[in-house]
Amino acid sequence: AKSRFWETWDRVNQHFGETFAQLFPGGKAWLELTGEGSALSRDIEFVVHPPGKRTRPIELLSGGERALTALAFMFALYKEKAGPLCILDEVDAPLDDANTSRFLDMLDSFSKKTQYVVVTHNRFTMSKASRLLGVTMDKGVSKLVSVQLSEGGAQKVS
Amino acid sequence: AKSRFWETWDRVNQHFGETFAQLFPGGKAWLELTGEGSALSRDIEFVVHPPGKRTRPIELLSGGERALTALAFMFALYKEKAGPLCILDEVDAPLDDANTSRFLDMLDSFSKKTQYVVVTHNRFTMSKASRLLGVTMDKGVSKLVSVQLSEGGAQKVS
Amino acid sequence: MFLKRIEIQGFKSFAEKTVFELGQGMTAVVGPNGCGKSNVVEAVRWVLGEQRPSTLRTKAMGDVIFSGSSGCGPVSLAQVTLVLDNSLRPLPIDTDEVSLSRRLYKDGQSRYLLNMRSCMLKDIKGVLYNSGLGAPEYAIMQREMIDILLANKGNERRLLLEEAA
Amino acid sequence: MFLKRIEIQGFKSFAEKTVFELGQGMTAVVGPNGCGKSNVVEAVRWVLGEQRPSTLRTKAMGDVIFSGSSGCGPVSLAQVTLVLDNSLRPLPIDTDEVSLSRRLYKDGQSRYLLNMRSCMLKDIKGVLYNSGLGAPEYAIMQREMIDILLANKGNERRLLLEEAA
Ligand SMILES: Nc1ncnc2c1ncn2[C@@H]1O[C@H](COP(=O)(O)OP(=O)(O)OP(=O)(O)O)[C@@H](O)[C@H]1O
Ligand SMILES: Nc1ncnc2c1ncn2[C@@H]1O[C@H](COP(=O)(O)OP(=O)(O)OP(=O)(O)O)[C@@H](O)[C@H]1O
Ligand SMILES: [Mg+2]
Ligand SMILES: [Mg+2]
Repeated sequence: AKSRFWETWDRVNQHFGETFAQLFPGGKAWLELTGEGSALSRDIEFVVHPPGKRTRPIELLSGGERALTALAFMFALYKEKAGPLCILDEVDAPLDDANTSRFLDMLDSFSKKTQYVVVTHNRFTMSKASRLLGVTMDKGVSKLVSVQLSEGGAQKVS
Repeated sequence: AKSRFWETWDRVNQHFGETFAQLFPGGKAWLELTGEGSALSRDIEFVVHPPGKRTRPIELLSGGERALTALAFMFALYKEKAGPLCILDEVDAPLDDANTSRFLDMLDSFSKKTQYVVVTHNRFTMSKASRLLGVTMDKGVSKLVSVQLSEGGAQKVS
Repeated sequence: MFLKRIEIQGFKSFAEKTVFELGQGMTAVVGPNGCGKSNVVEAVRWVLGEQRPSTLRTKAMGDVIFSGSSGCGPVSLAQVTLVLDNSLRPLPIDTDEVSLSRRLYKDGQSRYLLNMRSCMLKDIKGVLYNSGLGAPEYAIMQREMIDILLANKGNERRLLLEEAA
Repeated sequence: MFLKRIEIQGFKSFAEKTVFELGQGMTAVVGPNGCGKSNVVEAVRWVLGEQRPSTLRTKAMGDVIFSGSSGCGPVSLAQVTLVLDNSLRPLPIDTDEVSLSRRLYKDGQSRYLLNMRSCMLKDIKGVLYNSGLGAPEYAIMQREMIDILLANKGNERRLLLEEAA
């Protein structure tokens, strides 16, 4: 089990460097095990270098940088073992336009192996979807509605 | 001090009902003191009714509903005593278009007494601002840039 | 495509039976604040066997049953069904479609069903074991998870890494 | 208008002196992820006397000093200045403009200045006492505060209510 852990670790570490660089062009990142004890009990640390910046405590990252780092980690795991289904709930909310675009490109490259369902308020994300499922609330009861994308965002189809 | 607390309490409670109804048309909300002990040590509870819904544990509220509730509380306090300066950092991120619009209308009505500085990625919010201050990062150093609002969002002025 | 559709009835704000048809490619779920989108995500988490009410924004599991509104009285049963495409037999069951259901009754009774037959949670987990859907947190990422993953106070990073191993 | 401008130098990502001119009406601060917008908000919180490094996303206060990047070496001083319009004398100081500054040196030395004269934090707090700027959390609301206010684990709601009383 332990050698299998290290093989997985090395590959995921490489994947993480790749996914991070795709979301942060010119950036670098890797994983480290902190502390003591067996490999299977030590903490996993993200060591993260957005382009041009020095590695700092991860708490100093901005809201958008934190979201991209978490997404880079998830995508790195999916490069190792793709889940058949992945549901994302407003993970694009903190991203600016350029980062939303990089995120959507990455999502697209992973969607051969994984079926993605994305809850979003972001028009750009909506424009890249194969279908839109609209939800509305009517007197405290949720209902499905047909929607289509227009200038003003997703609109109910009457 | 105690009677002054109750006078403030009554007024803020009324303000909260008004600001909540403005952000959630048809909704109701008020404040309650929970537990025992002196008025000055008991917990303040938000009792919140979005339109058409029953009062539930506040944890069940959606991301956008939570943001609006927190904003309704802050605006209620400012109705009691307006701060001269108020800085908001991405509080509009979880809001849909209709709620962003209600939030901006409320901001506008409060901006006679309060100078607002709003950090945002939201184009609608940008369109309502008196000025845009652009920030960019150049090799890990933050700098001020001139920006103007265009079709694609805030653009640097070359 | 793996997930064909999600059927939600009596779960949180979905008082009436609501069917979400999915398909190939990316599906976007959209709507105004508070309309029920995150409730759909939590419905999937729930039917995959989530046991902690806190991940569903509730204190007690019974809170996921629709508790009434101005448009509809309370109901006594919450039910969520996932219908999966098994035509290439990714799951160890010999049917072209596999349905997973979970029910919770107001009296606290709880049931799982596999192809509409009653079973135990461990049977569902067994069927999903190597499919990549065995751990709800591997398949579902909500906004709050970003802060949890970055704060690293628990061992979420390790649990996810082990799921990928 | 109350706040005329914010001057930031050596604080977090603002290696070089940067001046933000404000004015009447609502000002929007915009830019890509990670460019420094929240750092501006934290700069204002800091100069108003914030003492807890955790509200500035750091473990130690010294971390707010620009620590170097590929474009600029580290600096040894962080300084933030607010210039306030006092022409209607909202503050108990007899000048048309009032400037508040805070400095932190790499060796840990910390200074506050009022109209460019050295003073104590309590002097700044005294000047701001009834102005509505005495409590940084009353003037500043960041995204994280929404969760804190709703979770109600501490007594944030009460502190804010007392500030309004
Ligand atoms: N047991 C229940 N019975 C009835 N309604 C419920 C129940 N549990 C939750 N709700 C309602 O569901 C709503 C929240 O829905 P949800 O979180 O899915 O919204 P959302 O579409 O994700 O919104 P946002 O865009 O703001 O994130 C709340 O208004 C809440 O009152
Ligand atoms: N002491 C420091 N020295 C140099 N850079 C720093 C320092 N502290 C923080 N930073 C940098 O500041 C950046 C974060 O800036 P900030 O949080 O203001 O971004 P933002 O504009 O709010 O982005 P977002 O839109 O994603 O919220 C981080 O990349 C971090 O590396
Ligand atoms: Mg939601
Ligand atoms: Mg920020």
